[in-house]
Amino acid sequence: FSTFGNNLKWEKNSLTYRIVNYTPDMSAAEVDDSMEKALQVWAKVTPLRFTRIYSGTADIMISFGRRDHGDYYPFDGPGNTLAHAFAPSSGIGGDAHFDEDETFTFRSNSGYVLFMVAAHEFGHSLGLSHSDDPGALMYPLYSYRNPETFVLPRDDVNGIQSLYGPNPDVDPLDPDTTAPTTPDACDSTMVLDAVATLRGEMLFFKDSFFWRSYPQSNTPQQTLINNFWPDAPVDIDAAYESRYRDRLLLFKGNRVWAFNAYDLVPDYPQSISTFGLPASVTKVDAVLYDVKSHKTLFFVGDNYYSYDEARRTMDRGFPKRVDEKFSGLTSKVTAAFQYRGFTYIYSGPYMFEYSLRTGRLFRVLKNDYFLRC
Amino acid sequence: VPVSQVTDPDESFAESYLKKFYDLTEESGPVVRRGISPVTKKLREMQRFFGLKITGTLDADTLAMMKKPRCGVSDVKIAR
Repeated sequence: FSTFGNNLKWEKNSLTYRIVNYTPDMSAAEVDDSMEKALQVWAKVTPLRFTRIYSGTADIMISFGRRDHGDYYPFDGPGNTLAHAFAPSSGIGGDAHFDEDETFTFRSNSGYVLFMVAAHEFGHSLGLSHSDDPGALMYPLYSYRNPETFVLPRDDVNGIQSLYGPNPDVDPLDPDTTAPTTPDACDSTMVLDAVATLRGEMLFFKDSFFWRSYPQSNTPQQTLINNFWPDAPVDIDAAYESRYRDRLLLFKGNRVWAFNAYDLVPDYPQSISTFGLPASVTKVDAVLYDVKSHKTLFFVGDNYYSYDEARRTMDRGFPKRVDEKFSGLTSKVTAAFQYRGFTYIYSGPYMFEYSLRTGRLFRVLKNDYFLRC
Repeated sequence: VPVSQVTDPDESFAESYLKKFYDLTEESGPVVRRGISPVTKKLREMQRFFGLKITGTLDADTLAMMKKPRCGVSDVKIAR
C-alpha cells in the first residue's frame, strides 16, 4: 500500500458525505446503497464513521460528470479512466468523481460495478494512494469482484489502519474479519491449487489469483481470476486445457466450468459426473490432459481415472493407483500439466517430471521451476 | 522479425498516460543521462509497478496494460 504522504488524512473520525447527483445507469436506491456499502468497507476496519447529508458541503462530495467537469482533471470518454478522488483536505479534498461516460452497474459484470469503483475511490478520499499489490482494492486497475462477498484485502487493511488505526468495536481475532492476502510466487512453501496451459501460455492458480507465464517474458503476470473469467470460481481444485475441444476447464467441488477464451460455455457449470466419474467422487485433486492421446487423467486421492476426450467417455478399467502409472509417486497430487512432451506432477511444494508413456521419473524440481520468483 | 504492433497514436497515448500517471515532464537542460530518455525511465517505472517485464520500451504488453480501465489518480507522488 502507499499513502499520499505529508500526513494527508482526516483529523477527525466522523465524516460526512453527500451524493450530489446520480447516474442514469442505475436506480437512485442502487447508487445510494453502493455508496453507503463502499464507505462501510473502510468503516468496518477503522474508527471512521460516515453520516450522509443532503445539502450543503460534506467532507466527501460524490458526483457523476463527464469530460471537463470543473476540476482541471477531465475525464476521457468511455473506457480508460473510470473515476478519481482527492486526498483529504478542505474544499475539494475527499471528493470523489465518477465518469458518466462509463456504464456502471449494481452487481452485474456487464459494466463497472459501482460499489467496487466507489470503494477504491473512497480509499483515496481517506488518504490512501495506489498499491502495487494486484489483489489490493487500491490497485489502480479495475477488477470485477462480487460485491456480495467482497472482503477488504489485508494490504488495504494495513494501509488504512496505518492512518487511522483499527476499529475499536471489533475483536481483531474474530475470524469473520480475516482479510485475504495475495499469494506470493516467492513463497517456497506455497502449494498451487492448479496448473494448466492455455494456447501456449502456462497458468498457475492459487486462491483468487492466477499467474500467466509465457515464453516471451521471464516475469509471470499475476492477476485476479475474475479479471479474465468473471464467471469462474476461485479456490479451484483443478484445471486443464482440452486442446481437442479448445476449452479451459476449471474444477471446484463436484462442478466444472468450461471457457472458450474468456466466455463461459453455455450450459456450464456442470457436474463432474458428466465425465463418467462415479457418484462417490465429490471433487478431484488434479487433472492432466495428454496432448498425444487426447486422454484426460483425473487424480482423486491415491487413484486416477482416464477420460477419452474424443469419445467423451471414461475408459474402462479405472480407477487405477497413481503409483502404478507414475513410479514412486505416493503423495497427493495437487496439480498436473504437460509441457514440451514432459508430464509435470505437483505434490505439495515439489514438482515431478515424468514420461507419461513409460511412467519414468526424470527429475524432482521445486515449485518455482516454471513459476519464477 | 515480428512487425511492431505499436503505432504513432499508441506512442502518443502512452506519453499521455505516463504524463498523467507517472509524472512524465518535459525536462529542460541536460535531458539524457547515460542515454536514458525520460520516457524510457518512466516506462520502466510503470512496468515495475505492474509487474511487467522491464524493457523500457513500449511493447505490446505494456500498451495493453495502459489501455485497461483504471482509476484516474496518479500511481506515483507528483511533485507539482
